[in-house]
Amino acid sequence: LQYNPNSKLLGLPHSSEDVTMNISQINKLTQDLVAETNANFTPQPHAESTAMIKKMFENGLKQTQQQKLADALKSINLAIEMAQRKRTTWEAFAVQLQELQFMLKNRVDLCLVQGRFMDALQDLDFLQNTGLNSSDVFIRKTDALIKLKQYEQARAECERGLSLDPTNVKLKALLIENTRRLAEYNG
Amino acid sequence: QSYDYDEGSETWPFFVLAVLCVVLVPLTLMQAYEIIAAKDEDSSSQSSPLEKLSEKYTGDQVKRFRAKFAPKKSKLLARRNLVIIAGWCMVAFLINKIGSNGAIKDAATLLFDPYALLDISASSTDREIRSAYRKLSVKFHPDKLSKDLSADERTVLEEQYVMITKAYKALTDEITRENYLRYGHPDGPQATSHGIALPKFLVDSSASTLMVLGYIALLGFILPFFVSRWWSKTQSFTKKGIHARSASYFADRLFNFKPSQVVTTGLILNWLSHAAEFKLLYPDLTQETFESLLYDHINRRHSGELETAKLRIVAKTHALLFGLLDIATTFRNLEISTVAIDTFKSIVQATPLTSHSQILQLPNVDAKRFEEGSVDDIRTLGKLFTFEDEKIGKILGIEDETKLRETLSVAANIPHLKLLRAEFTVPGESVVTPLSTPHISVKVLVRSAKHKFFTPNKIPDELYKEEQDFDSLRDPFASLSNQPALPRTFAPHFPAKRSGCWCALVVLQKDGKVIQTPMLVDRLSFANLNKDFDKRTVKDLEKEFNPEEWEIGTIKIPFSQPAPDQKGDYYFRVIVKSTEYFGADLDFTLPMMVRE
Amino acid sequence: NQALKRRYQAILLRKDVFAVQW
Repeated sequence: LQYNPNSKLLGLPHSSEDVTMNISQINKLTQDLVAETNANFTPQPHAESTAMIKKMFENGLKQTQQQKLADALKSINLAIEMAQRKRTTWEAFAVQLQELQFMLKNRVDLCLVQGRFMDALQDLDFLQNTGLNSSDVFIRKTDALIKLKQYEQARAECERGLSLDPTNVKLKALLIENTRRLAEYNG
Repeated sequence: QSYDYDEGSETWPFFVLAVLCVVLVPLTLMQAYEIIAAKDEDSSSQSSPLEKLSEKYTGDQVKRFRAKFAPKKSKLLARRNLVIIAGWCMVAFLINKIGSNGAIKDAATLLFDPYALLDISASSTDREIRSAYRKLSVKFHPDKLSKDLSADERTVLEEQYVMITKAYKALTDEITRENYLRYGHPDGPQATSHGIALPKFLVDSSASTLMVLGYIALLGFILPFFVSRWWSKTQSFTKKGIHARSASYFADRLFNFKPSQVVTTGLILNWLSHAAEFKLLYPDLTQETFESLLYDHINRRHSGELETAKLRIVAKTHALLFGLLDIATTFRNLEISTVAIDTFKSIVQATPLTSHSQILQLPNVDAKRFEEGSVDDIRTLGKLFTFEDEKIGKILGIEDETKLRETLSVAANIPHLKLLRAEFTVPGESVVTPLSTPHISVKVLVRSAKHKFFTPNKIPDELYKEEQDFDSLRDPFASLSNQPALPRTFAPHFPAKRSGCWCALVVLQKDGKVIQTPMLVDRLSFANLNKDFDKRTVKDLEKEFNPEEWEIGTIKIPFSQPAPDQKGDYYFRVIVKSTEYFGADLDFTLPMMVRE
Repeated sequence: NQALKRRYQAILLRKDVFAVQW
């Protein structure tokens, strides 16, 4: 393990990707700590970052109301990038997670409306991976998969959604629609 | 102190005979059983047109490889048989040596057997003994003997008479009987000789040092050698038949798996290329080389002088993938399990995993023509069969008539599973009761992509019935063995002949994780595939569809844990994925309704 | 938080991979 005093970074040549990843995590934490001006910082999220992100995001929502969807998407992306960059590594994880999930949910709808199904699908995957298993995630995911002609996966997602919420009418409708498409897909 | 040795070789033949029998009898039985089982195996598996076509399309490179590395057929000439034959010859030789050895014979006569002397059965009553004795003694009594006998004949007969009297006493008179039972002879303990069942020269003279050296060699070197070789072998291979180092590598990959990694067949191939088996086979090649060889195989690229190496490591991926699948399901990781099976398909069919894999796995397909040409994006065989034959030829870019026919025959014989009925059943119960041991019983229809589609309710209920007799209740999985074994797979690019299987995964819908290791389905009837029932010709289903003609396949998946103790509906996802063909999979959700 | 960021970064990678595969 080498430590570079002026760049204040750790280094370990020829290490496996797991070790490299851990080292880069430590470096990131060190950089944030060194950059921190406020001596007695707490895991409380920085108020100004939250304000900036919020403003950016609200701007996006306003544009959505004005039906300027492309710009809305852009400003939401900006808001997310802002969150990715501004938030330090010790600000409360729960807050960061909720903030990110909330923004992504809006971004998903914007992508679906604008026909960017792959983007929407990956965001939905991310939401599921981070534990968001609500029915409307399944509805959107099934819809995106159908639009992407992945009927087998769409059926699996839809059925899983129905297992968790057996009475959901929209999922039932999507299942019927998907079964029809599957039949056509299989000739 | 002075042992007498077995000079007349009276005892050591029995010792050697005993040792030989202890070794030979189980060996012979095992070999015989194996030969019978092998015959039975050949008869039970079903043949399929794909087998011949697979042979036809197998490149000569692969053919040469198979010839070189195929398991040796000649079971009969196997070393074990030679040992058995040699052993039995030894036994025969020893037996006739014992038979012909005088010393043993007279030693045998020393054995006193009153029943033999009175030639009555050992279970006769006193009355019979008495009458037999009376009859014999009348005959052999010295006074009764006729005069003209010679002296020594007379002594023999007198001796005989004495024996008979003794025998009679041994059976009736208390004291002598006591002696007989205790010492085996009425006259009390006979002179028994204790000796060493070895010829003298082995122990006493010069040969004794040889013997001692023999023992030292046996105990000091030979035994430790075999034990250490056996031990290192068992240590280095897991029960799933993969190398321990490979298994630990896979486990390490699974353990440190990050959600930010994307699971693709490429990732699985990368993991496979780290396998210890490959390193053992080709120590001089690097992991990157193995990975590129695997890619060469999937993209059907020739690897030059590493061609044989490529075929050998591809043949090894069979066991490795099953090992990886086992570990992935143990870590409950569904994504890696399914992608591992997809990798399996792409290795078996030497076709990369894309959305057109189902079509590209067919022989003679011109991929470029097909990619450009396919106007309405044909991705499944079912869709392909909605066109007429010559149209299919144009889509696939096949001019030659016979090739087209063969390609269509392969496409029509690739088995697709159609779900007819699935449920959790507890043998002997009508519902799944809390804490019972259910298993998943799936009724499938093995159909071809060419067949006209019909809904499951077209098949009457009685065809689903299974005999509910006692042994099927005791072991519901026994009835599966009535189904024939799977025929050979159409896999002309795979180095070894194979028949493959379906892997049945059970996933808990709540958290989307696998709950048990895969159940391998390798017995299903492909009889339906011989039907024509072409979707292009069959017009109205009513008249032409006759349910009796269709065979219904059964898949039973044991459930690894007891049913939950609370009533309610628990949703599971059952994935039955073939390791051989693209598109031959099943994936459905199954509720377990637990009721009182 | 960093693992969350890494997973978020993976979205772009996954898009390319699935676009190719599908």
